[in-house]
Amino acid sequence: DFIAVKAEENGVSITGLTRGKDTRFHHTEKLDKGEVYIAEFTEMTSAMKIKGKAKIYCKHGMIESE
Amino acid sequence: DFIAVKAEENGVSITGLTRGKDTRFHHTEKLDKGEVYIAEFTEMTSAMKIKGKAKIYCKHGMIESE
Amino acid sequence: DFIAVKAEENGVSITGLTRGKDTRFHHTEKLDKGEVYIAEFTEMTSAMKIKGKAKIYCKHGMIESE
Amino acid sequence: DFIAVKAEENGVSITGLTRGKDTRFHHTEKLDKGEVYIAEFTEMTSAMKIKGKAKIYCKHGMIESE
Amino acid sequence: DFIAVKAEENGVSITGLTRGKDTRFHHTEKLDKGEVYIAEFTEMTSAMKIKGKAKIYCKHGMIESE
Amino acid sequence: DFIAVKAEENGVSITGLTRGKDTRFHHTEKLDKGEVYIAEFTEMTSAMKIKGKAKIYCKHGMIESE
Amino acid sequence: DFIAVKAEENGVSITGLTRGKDTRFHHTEKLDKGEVYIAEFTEMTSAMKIKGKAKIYCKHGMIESE
Amino acid sequence: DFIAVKAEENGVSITGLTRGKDTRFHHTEKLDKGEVYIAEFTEMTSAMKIKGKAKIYCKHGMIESE
Amino acid sequence: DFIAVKAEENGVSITGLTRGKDTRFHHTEKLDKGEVYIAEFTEMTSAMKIKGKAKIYCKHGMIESE
Amino acid sequence: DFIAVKAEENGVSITGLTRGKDTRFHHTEKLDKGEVYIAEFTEMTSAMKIKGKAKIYCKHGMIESE
Amino acid sequence: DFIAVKAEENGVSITGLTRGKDTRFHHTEKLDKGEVYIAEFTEMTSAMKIKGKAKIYCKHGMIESE
Ligand SMILES: N[C@@H](Cc1c[nH]c2ccccc12)C(=O)O
Ligand SMILES: N[C@@H](Cc1c[nH]c2ccccc12)C(=O)O
Ligand SMILES: N[C@@H](Cc1c[nH]c2ccccc12)C(=O)O
Ligand SMILES: N[C@@H](Cc1c[nH]c2ccccc12)C(=O)O
Ligand SMILES: N[C@@H](Cc1c[nH]c2ccccc12)C(=O)O
Ligand SMILES: N[C@@H](Cc1c[nH]c2ccccc12)C(=O)O
Ligand SMILES: N[C@@H](Cc1c[nH]c2ccccc12)C(=O)O
Ligand SMILES: N[C@@H](Cc1c[nH]c2ccccc12)C(=O)O
Ligand SMILES: N[C@@H](Cc1c[nH]c2ccccc12)C(=O)O
Ligand SMILES: N[C@@H](Cc1c[nH]c2ccccc12)C(=O)O
Ligand SMILES: N[C@@H](Cc1c[nH]c2ccccc12)C(=O)O
Repeated sequence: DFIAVKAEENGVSITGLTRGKDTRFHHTEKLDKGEVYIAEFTEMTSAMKIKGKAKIYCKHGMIESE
Repeated sequence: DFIAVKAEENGVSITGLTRGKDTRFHHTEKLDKGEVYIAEFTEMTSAMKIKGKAKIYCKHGMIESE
Repeated sequence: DFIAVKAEENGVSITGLTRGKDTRFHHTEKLDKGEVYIAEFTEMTSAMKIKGKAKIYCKHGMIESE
Repeated sequence: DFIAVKAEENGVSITGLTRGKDTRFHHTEKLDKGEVYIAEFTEMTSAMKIKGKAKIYCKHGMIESE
Repeated sequence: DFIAVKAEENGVSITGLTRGKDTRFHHTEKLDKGEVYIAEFTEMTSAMKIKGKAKIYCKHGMIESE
Repeated sequence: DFIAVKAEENGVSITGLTRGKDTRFHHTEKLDKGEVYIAEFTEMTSAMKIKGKAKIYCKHGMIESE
Repeated sequence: DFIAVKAEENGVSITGLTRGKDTRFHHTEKLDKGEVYIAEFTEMTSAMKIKGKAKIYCKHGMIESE
Repeated sequence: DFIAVKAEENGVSITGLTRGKDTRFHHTEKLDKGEVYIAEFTEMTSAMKIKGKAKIYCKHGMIESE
Repeated sequence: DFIAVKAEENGVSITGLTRGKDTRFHHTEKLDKGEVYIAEFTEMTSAMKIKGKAKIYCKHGMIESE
Repeated sequence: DFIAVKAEENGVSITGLTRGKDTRFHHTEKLDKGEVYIAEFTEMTSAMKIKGKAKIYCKHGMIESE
Repeated sequence: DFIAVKAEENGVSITGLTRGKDTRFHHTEKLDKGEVYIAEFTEMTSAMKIKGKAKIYCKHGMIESE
């Protein structure tokens, strides 16, 4: 599984949270308006948090963060 | 399997409950309005609880918590 | 497989029943109106019982408990 | 595979029958009107019997017991 | 794979036949009108025989025995 | 994979043929009108032969034998 | 995978050809009009040949041999 | 995977080509008009060649050879 | 996965290219108009090249080479 | 899983980010207008970043980066 | 997974890029107008680059390179 995030403004962030007992931020990717980040769930990443205005494409449809 | 949660107000919480004999809260993620949290079911997490006004996207459709 | 339960009133309960020779209650989650609980079938849980007014979303559709 | 049973009257029963050479009742769950029981086929349970007025949801559709 | 059988009259029977070299009856479940029996194919059961008036739900559709 | 056979007259027969180098009849099930026989392909059975007037339900649709 | 063959006349034949280096006939099943033969591809059988007027049902649709 | 070939004239041929480093003809099946040959891809056969007027049924649809 | 190629003119060629570090031609099959060649991707073949006028049937649809 | 990227202007870049504890850029492919780059998620690459005006084709649909 | 490329002009190129830590070109196939090249993702090839005017058929639809 992966999600695709298209930034609709500058400064959108996608943060990966760690898999396992401990849930902490391990990486944050910053996007400028128009950039697209496509990221899988992995051995390292079992949750993601998206801040800022963006379109999120995943198997459950398209979700707009603000 | 994963779910996506979009907060429709500040203070929405998504809590992970532990897998196994014991069912307890192991992590709570707080969201501000507009933020999106996407989380998998994992070795650690076999149930989730969502409080506050949010849109929940999963394979069974879109569910609105209040 | 997982189910999602949205409480339509206070005091809705979702109870997990144990897998194996013995069938007994191992955990009950109480929901207030509007809260959503999403729970998998697991090594520990092979049946669930829902009491109170709620909407239950699963692969067989949406079922309303009362 | 699991089935979901919604009781349409008090006293609905769902009985699990044992897997293997021997077919006998190992557990009966009683439901009051409006309660919902969701149960998997398991290592222990390879057949189920439903008595009383209920709606049964499974991959083959919705079946009404009386 | 499982089938669901709803009895449309008293005395409906579902018989399990043994898997393997030998094909013989190992269990017969009797149903009263309105009762529902849901049974899997198993290590023990590779064929079933239904007598009496019933609705049989399986992946190939709904079949009415008489 | 399994097939379901509904007898439309008395004396319908479903015969299982053996899997492997040798192809011979290992079991014949006789049906009276209205009875339903549901049978899997197994380690023992890799072909079946149906005689008499019946409705045969399988993944390729419904076939009428005469 | 299996195919179903319904004979539309007497004397329809379905022949199994051997799997492996050598391709030869290992079994021929004769059908009278109206009879149905349902046969899997197996460790032994990797090709089949149908002669005579019949309806052949398989995952690619219904094919009429003459 | 298998294909089904229905000969639309006499003398239709289906040839199996060997799997592996070497690609050569290992078996040719001749069909008379109306006959049907159903053949799998196997450990031995990784390509097939059809000559003559025939209807070829496979997962990509129905193809007519001439 | 396999593709099916129907030659629309004489002299159509389908060439298999080797799998692995080295990419070279290992076999070329020539087709006359109307002939059909059906070929799998294999341990040996991870790419194919088609020259001449033909219809190519694969899971992505029908493609016409010229 | 793979994605396909078609550059709509010169200077479009697709960057692969490393899988594992550490998230860093390991390769950037530059595209001129009209060129197409098709890339899988791999043992090495668990995220990608696209800059510049392009059309991105993936299982969640077509996304336009700017 | 494979893609199919049909050259719409002479000199179309499809280049395979290596899988693993290092991303470099390992093979380029040149196509004349009308020729079709069908190539899998493999142990060796985890990305491809297409230059020149062509139609690219893959599971995400048909993409035109220029
Ligand atoms: N560390 C957690 C992260 C997580 C995944 N899903 C969650 C749902 C809620 C809270 C935390 C999580 C885990 O791997 O399970
Ligand atoms: N610890 C429990 C959590 C759980 C999952 N599904 C449930 C349903 C009801 C109650 C608890 C649960 C388990 O892993 O099984
Ligand atoms: N302990 C039982 C619980 C159960 C699952 N499905 C059931 C159906 C009916 C009764 C009990 C059950 C089991 O694992 O099998
Ligand atoms: N003990 C039986 C129970 C059963 C399953 N399917 C059946 C069908 C008919 C009769 C009994 C059964 C078994 O595991 O096989
Ligand atoms: N003992 C047989 C039962 C059976 C399954 N399918 C059949 C079809 C026809 C006759 C008998 C059977 C077997 O396991 O194979
Ligand atoms: N013994 C044969 C039975 C069989 C299966 N499919 C067939 C098709 C044709 C003739 C015989 C068969 C086998 O296992 O392969
Ligand atoms: N013995 C051959 C039979 C066969 C299967 N498919 C074919 C196609 C053409 C000719 C022969 C065959 C094999 O197992 O491969
Ligand atoms: N011996 C070849 C046969 C083959 C399969 N697909 C092909 C495509 C083109 C040419 C030859 C082939 C192989 O197993 O790979
Ligand atoms: N030898 C190469 C062949 C190949 C497959 N797909 C390709 C795409 C482009 C160029 C070459 C290829 C490999 O197995 O990977
Ligand atoms: N190194 C990270 C890269 C990554 C994947 N998905 C992500 C989501 C957000 C942030 C980083 C990532 C990993 O393998 O997990
Ligand atoms: N060597 C890289 C090639 C690659 C695949 N997908 C990519 C996406 C972007 C950049 C490079 C790549 C790998 O196997 O992972």
